[in-house]
Amino acid sequence: FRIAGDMLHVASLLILAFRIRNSKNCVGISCKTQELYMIVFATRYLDLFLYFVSLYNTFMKVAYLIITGYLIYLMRFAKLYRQTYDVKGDSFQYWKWLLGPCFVLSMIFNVEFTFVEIMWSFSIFLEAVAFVPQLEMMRKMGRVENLTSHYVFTLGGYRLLYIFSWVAKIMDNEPISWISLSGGVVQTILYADFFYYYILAKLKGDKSVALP
Amino acid sequence: WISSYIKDEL
Repeated sequence: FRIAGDMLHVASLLILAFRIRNSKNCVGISCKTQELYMIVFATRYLDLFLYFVSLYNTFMKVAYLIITGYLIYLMRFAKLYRQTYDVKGDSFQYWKWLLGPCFVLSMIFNVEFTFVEIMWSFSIFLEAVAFVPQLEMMRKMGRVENLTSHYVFTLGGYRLLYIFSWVAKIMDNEPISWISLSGGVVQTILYADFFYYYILAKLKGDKSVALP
Repeated sequence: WISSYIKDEL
């Protein structure tokens, strides 16, 4: 489940890059969500400087950072795409509604009151809600086109598979992080209704997903 | 300020 989840996560980022480059625009894509993910990865992967887990872990962490940086570059700076980024539509105020509350939560709920642990908790809470600006954009547009819908589906699926992996760990009496689990559950719930409409649309053979 | 817990998830 862990590996499958990670693969879905990378796939989702690559699908989004492909989506932007292939259609030569970033209509309906929230750059704020990508910026939030950048903050998530930057605060969680501080441990890159502290200890080594495995070549796999290091490689994946660096890959997430690079691909997310590339996506932000495409939307904000690349000549070909930046005019198509909907700055006005991507108006969710994340400083007030997401960054502040997540920081407060991480000061209360953490494994140890140290800088690195607080940043780690912060990244878990922020990841759970980082998708909200993208959801808000999709809600406004009412319809999600094909590749974007695959992006959302794979990104949501990744955290669901992590939940399966945590459940498997619990059944094996292995320790799990309750902060991760609670963040993961909130994150997956945020995707629940999108999953429903996605599967409905794909069963009908629709190219895009209509949201109510 | 450094944590004493090693995390193996991404």
